[in-house]
Amino acid sequence: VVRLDNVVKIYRTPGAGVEVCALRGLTLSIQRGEYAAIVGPSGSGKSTLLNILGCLDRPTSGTYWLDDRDVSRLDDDELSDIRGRRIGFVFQSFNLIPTQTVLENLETPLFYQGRPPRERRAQALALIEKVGLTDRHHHRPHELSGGQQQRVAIARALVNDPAILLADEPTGNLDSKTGVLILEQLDELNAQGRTVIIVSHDINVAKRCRRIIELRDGQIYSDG
Amino acid sequence: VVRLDNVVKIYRTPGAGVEVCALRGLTLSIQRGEYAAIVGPSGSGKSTLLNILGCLDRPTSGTYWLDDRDVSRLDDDELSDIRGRRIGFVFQSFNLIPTQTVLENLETPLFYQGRPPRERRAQALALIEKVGLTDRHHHRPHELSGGQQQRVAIARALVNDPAILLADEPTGNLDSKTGVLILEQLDELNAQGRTVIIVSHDINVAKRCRRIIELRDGQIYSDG
Ligand SMILES: Nc1ncnc2c1ncn2[C@@H]1O[C@H](COP(=O)(O)OP(=O)(O)OP(=O)(O)O)[C@@H](O)[C@H]1O
Ligand SMILES: Nc1ncnc2c1ncn2[C@@H]1O[C@H](COP(=O)(O)OP(=O)(O)OP(=O)(O)O)[C@@H](O)[C@H]1O
Ligand SMILES: [Mg+2]
Ligand SMILES: [Mg+2]
Repeated sequence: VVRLDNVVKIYRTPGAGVEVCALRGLTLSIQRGEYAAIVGPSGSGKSTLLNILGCLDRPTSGTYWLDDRDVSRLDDDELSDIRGRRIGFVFQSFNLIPTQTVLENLETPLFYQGRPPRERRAQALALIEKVGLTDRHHHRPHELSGGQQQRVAIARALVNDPAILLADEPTGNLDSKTGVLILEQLDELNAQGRTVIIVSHDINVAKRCRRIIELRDGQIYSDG
Repeated sequence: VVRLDNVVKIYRTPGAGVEVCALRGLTLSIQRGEYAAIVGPSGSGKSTLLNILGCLDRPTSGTYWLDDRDVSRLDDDELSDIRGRRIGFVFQSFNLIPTQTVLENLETPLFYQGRPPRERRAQALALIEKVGLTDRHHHRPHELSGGQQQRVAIARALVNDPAILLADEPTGNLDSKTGVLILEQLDELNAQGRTVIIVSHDINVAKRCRRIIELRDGQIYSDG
């Protein structure tokens, strides 16, 4: 379902003289329904790779095929539709909307998919319960603990029932018990046929996946 | 060096009807030079406790003695001096200044302590090297990976050579190798006689400390 061909990513900041080659020619194929982990040292390019897979960023060179379509040939509307309907993304730094409550944060993506109000509320509350935050649904992000914010970020990625889930360090701020609850939900998603790709530093998380792709310095070091 | 007596913390958000009792009467003593870990489930009150210890927040009731002084009786200048000189704080969400480079982020606390420019630069660069970020010193936070941002947050907490280091989940975004590098520096700080208190979900981190304080639901569940 996902295919990268010799993808290079170079970050440049014109004024600051910053130039970093974060991905150095990555070639990778992930089939529909796979359960893969991306591991590697801090700074090795994991988030960069996930952002490209999630259509949040574009390669500097090389090609990205999603569902056999060259993503660079899609227009903004098509990309936006893919991001909204097919992909769920859990950000390493959560990216919650600070002015909205937990409930509003979860209803927003459903609103953009044109779901009616009662359905939005029901779906949002169901996911809030799944991640154990029912009694916090009226809090704003800064009124939550770090691990609670992380769980909201996870719930939000699931709210549109995505075919592909991309999760960047989903358990970094969670105690082991809560982390296992979340991972069981990811297992379940994959058992339903969805493609799940997790970036994690935690080897116990990576071991639950059926394939481990290891990055070092922007390249694939091992894959299996 | 640190003593809490029946400390209660209640968060209230007037308009939103949010009221959460995060700490329910905590009584705790930590001696100078101790190496303690605070563990517990997500939402159990660890960051709240650390914020009070770090003079970043005040108890709703109960007393906090730091170096035998009742913190609630100190004025803003005295508090500011304690935070600037005696305490180093690593935030769970890093709290880096987004418009400043890594180098500037580290020089800023030194500037407020009145250190001259050449000394600031030397100290900042020394710490940047200690956390392995020499070739990223001119980047801004959004131009860094998650684990790199975390390492800057750690370096910044150490830059004023604090007597007490409080670290909230310092390795949550780090691969195990980089995490161990950081923990070895915390071991070293403690060996020099400083008080080190780490909040962590990672039992391997907690085990390096000589004392583990476990929180559940805003209370001390075990301590030893
Ligand atoms: N500003 C706030 N307003 C209301 N409630 C809050 C606020 N900050 C934290 N809380 C609540 O207080 C409780 C304790 O939060 P705290 O951040 O101390 O937890 P924690 O143990 O650090 O959790 P984690 O391991 O997830 O970081 C949580 O249930 C949280 O929802
Ligand atoms: N906007 C940017 N501008 C310049 N360099 C960047 C930018 N974003 C990331 N980088 C650099 O690209 C490299 C890869 O970053 P990336 O975030 O993909 O790493 P990562 O593997 O996710 O690391 P971590 O495990 O610490 O989260 C890092 O060395 C980082 O400094
Ligand atoms: Mg990352
Ligand atoms: Mg916390």
